[in-house]
Amino acid sequence: AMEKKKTYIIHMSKSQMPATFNDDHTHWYDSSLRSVSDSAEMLYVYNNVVHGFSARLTPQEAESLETQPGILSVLPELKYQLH
Amino acid sequence: TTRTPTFLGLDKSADFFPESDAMSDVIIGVLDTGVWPESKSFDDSGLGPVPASWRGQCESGTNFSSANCNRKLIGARYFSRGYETTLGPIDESKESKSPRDDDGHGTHTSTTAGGSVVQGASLFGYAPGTARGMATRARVAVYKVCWVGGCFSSDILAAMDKAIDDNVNVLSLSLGGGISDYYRDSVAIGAFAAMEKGILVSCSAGNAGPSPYSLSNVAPWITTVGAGTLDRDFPAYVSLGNGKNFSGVSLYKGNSLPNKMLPFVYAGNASNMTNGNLCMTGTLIPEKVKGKIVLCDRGINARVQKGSVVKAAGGAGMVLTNTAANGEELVADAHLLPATAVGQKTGDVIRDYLTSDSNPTATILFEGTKVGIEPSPVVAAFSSRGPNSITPEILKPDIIAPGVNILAGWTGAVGPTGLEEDDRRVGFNIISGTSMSCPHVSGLAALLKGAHPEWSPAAIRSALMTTAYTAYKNGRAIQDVSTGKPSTPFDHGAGHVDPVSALNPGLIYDITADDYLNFLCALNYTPSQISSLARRNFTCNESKKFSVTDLNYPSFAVSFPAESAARTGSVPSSSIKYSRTLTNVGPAGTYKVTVTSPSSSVRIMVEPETLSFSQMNEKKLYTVTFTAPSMSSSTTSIFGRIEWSDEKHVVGSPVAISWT
Repeated sequence: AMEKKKTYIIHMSKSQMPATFNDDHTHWYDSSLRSVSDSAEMLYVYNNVVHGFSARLTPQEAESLETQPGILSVLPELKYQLH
Repeated sequence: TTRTPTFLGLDKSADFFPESDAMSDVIIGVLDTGVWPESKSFDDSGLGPVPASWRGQCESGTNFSSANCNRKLIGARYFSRGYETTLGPIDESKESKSPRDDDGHGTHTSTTAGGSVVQGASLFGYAPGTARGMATRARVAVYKVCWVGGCFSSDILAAMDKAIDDNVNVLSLSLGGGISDYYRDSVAIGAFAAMEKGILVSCSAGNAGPSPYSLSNVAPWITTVGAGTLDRDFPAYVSLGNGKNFSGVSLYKGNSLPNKMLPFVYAGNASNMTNGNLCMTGTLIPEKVKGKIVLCDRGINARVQKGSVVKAAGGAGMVLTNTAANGEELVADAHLLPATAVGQKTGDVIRDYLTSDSNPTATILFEGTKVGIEPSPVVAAFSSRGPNSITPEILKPDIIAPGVNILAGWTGAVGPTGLEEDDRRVGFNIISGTSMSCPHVSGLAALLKGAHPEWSPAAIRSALMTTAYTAYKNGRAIQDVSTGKPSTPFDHGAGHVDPVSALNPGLIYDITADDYLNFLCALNYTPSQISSLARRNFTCNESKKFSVTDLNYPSFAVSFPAESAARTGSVPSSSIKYSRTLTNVGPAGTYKVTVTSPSSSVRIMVEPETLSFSQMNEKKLYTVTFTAPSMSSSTTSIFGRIEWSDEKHVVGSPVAISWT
């Protein structure tokens, strides 16, 4: 059965974006994601707070993505509470 | 809020805080459960056009349209992809997929920070007065990131990302997660980016007090806010059949109890469940509670739910007792039946009466709202405490502000208890938590930003911290309700906020983004961790020696190495050196340092002892060398103070010294 997917925050190192993407970092993010999963959906692309995006991945896909060039970290989503 | 402006001295400071246009150009972004736009606190009379700097939007969605915004509530967005991806599509019969606040928390915090003036506010007549936010002329933009099922970090990051694009000046987050390192904590990550854009990020410290090491949101680029009480209370006495009276608090309004003593029963003796004393759903035996006053213990389920359970079982009233965790701290609730909350000691005495008297009776006498309560403020028992578990050398919390029994705007979707069975609807509600103290500081930061548009987030926080007070007018130290003793910097940080003084602090401790990056080098962050947090390639200069003690923080937390178990010969001592830079934001002046050393065994040497400033924004460096014998790690922390004064301004910093 498909391993349960979870949401991850993926931090990218923009300085390692291949020139072929002509500065289109969203396209680069998407192609990085596609390299580990055909079905993964991108939730958000961040511009100010993170160079990266959030996506729904299996733990195995997350692990594989972490080894891709330009990926700084793949961190599991956290849940916060009101105080 | 009512009463808080007076308590903070804002009512006398109209001339201090110029109601200039600069004030009404400040935009406070609030990440929370959304907003109830119909609240009177979003009245925009007298406000000019939306600031030209504003880039945000008023998004439409379930039960919310862009027409709901105005010149006070200038922005409203919602973020639910992370929430829905994890928990499934939002059930729009239960919550609004829009900025609309179905909970009340977001309306409460946003109106506390920047609500307009509303005459004749109260909750059922309790806490009556003119309600106003801290920054009545600031604009408010809400970012809904918290839903019935929680607040998810992918949504929080998206909201912070958008708030930065929208050009807010202050961000207020009354939420927190578990304790994780800065590069893994989405609030810390988002706050770093906001800080770089000159946005002050104010966060709640957490409600996990009084345990030590219980703080949330401790990143040094975040303003971390603890909670204190006001000088206001809502007394509701318990009168027992043996003639004794005990203090309690309550916000109950409704049919009074009959004018006679009623049978009184302990919930633990009116249930077949082992935890029947907690008055949880379905645990009370109706025959045993019908028409009686029921004593319930706090814990597990919500306080107001206990009242609802007693009412559903036919009880006439409830006395709710604290446990050791909350001690003598009394938090008032708008219960659905006549009820009052009493402290742990009172609860013990009442429980004894119930077990010893063969025919125990009681009643509850409601006294409404009382002001001028002293001592106040006291640190709330629930307010999370230091030391900072991630970086012990950064003293947290930064400051405390009013967070107990705070009246502010509320949603029209649920009643004041938030319980489904509560069909009452109110415009204002009274609730407690560091969620309430945080927006106080967010609003005060907006006031300072309006008065000093050129100040950085660190400068604003520094002004709030170095002018905070740690003693009452009678000279006695601020108390911690959980101990009944003076609170420490691990409880109150730099002290209780004093906005009027903060307006003219004299000197400030400024911190730039690069200073924070050097701080991360001192933490031995890897280039990848720094890059994740700061979104740039930053290499720590190998030839430079980095130290967390060099971060220009307005307070001091000193961690000496604990002695090794086997110690022979004379007691070794160690010294730790801190450096600080003060920037002059006031008139020319000469400042002299006063050091309060907590004990003769610890030496605090400041060099130089005098700093003279001749112009605005002039910077001067000083060093502090702390010397102490090595002690065992069980040695309790000790606290001192470093103050610079030119006779007109006092620039105060707390010092916390520990052996770890």
